[in-house]
Amino acid sequence: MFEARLSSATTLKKVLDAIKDLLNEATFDCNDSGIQLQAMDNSHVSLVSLTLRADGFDKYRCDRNLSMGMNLGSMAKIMKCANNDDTVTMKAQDNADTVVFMFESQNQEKVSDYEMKLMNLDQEHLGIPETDYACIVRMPAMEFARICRDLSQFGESLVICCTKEGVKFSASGDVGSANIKLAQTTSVDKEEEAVIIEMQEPVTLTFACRYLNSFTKATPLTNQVQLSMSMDVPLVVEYRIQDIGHVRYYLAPKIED
Amino acid sequence: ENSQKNIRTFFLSK
Repeated sequence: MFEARLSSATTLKKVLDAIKDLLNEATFDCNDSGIQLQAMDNSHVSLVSLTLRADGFDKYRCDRNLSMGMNLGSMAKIMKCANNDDTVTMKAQDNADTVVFMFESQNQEKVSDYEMKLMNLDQEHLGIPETDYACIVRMPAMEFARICRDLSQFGESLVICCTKEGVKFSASGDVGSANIKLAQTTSVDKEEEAVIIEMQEPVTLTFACRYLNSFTKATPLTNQVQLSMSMDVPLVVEYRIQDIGHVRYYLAPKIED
Repeated sequence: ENSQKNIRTFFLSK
């Protein structure tokens, strides 16, 4: 028996919005420590890794490890039927071929359940090695989304250059070029508005704007985003999900041939 | 033009 309950459907709606741009379908691996999902996008350029810890749910029970392959478009149709303040419960029997989403209104007067067929997905799991990154940037998630959106008008690629003074985002193309520099915050009044840089050595890397823009669909989940970079290895874009886990995106850099 | 790498080339298949 698997059962996981969240007191507000908003979190699950936001999590789904954060991944469905990149993934059509994905396997939710459930065990007694929580729910994990790892999947590459169709073109195998980026990797999505989601962790929802058991202790972050209002109720969590998973008697046997369970892998639930879901069509995220179908899941989105179901989640659309939930009000933000509904309680949402996911339920499945052991070895089930369906999962049930149950929504309960706050006053308990409306209860809906939606049963969705599960899929057998043949997904490759990748081992991500522990890495000491040359630069780690923490910045407001809204600011990062704005920069990706603005600069993607000027080119397909975004260059991120990080030094201890700050981080510079650049794009260029037919129109011309655009640069946005963010200085490291000197005095932190509001932590969520700070730009913090931990630098071992400076890094300049180039990434496809299209994927960065997809990652920023996770912005409603949290105030701050963390970018971890080292030369010629994938960028990690991490959004923490308060009290329950995180979604991480790994993006392969563009490299000169 | 820089070439786009495949994410799989950086991580090991489990």
